[in-house]
Amino acid sequence: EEDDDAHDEL
Amino acid sequence: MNIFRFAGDMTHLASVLVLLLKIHTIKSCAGISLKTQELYALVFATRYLDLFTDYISLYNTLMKLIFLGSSFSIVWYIRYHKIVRRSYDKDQDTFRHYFLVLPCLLLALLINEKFTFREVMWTFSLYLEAVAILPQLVLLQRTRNIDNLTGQYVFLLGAYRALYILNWIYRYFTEPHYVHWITWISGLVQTLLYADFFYYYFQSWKNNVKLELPA
Repeated sequence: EEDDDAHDEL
Repeated sequence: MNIFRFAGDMTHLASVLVLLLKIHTIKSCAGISLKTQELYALVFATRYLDLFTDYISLYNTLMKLIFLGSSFSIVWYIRYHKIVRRSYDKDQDTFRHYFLVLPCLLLALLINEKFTFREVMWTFSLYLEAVAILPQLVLLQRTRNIDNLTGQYVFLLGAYRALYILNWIYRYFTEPHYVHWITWISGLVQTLLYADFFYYYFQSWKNNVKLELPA
């Protein structure tokens, strides 16, 4: 599973 | 994006603006740690490597550019601006960068979510951001005279971190699979480093006296 949701934070 | 995250970003932005305001209008960087500012520049340079490869939103891109641009220009001002640099407390700001940078790099190589260059750099930036305020806190403690803008700058940075914790709690309960231990633990450590400062900040505010940290 592509888990990129932390990378949308600054 | 939830309200905590947005408020956190805005507080972060406000902290940078307060600092730039101080440097630009008063032409002074007294009480500001160049070490901390250089560490932040390194934090943003390593965290935002995805700036040109992944597009998330216009908001995200703009904020990244603002944080990169402001952190490097603050470093430039303190190092090279012919008036600003005179006010730099060089003899007091003696914290050594590599005491923080090297352990963070090692830790990022050992503990990360994925062993890729970008992910290790991202993780390094999280660890480094957690401790980057230390030279500034040490300098504050050494400086007997903390001016209002410097106090507000550090307070806003701490508030930004506290709001990010609320953001993570909110996301954990509202988004499926939102679990990021590395981000959370380093963020929690970072916020705890402000606890002492917050205590004295509120004391000075409550008693309406000038902020001073005990030696």
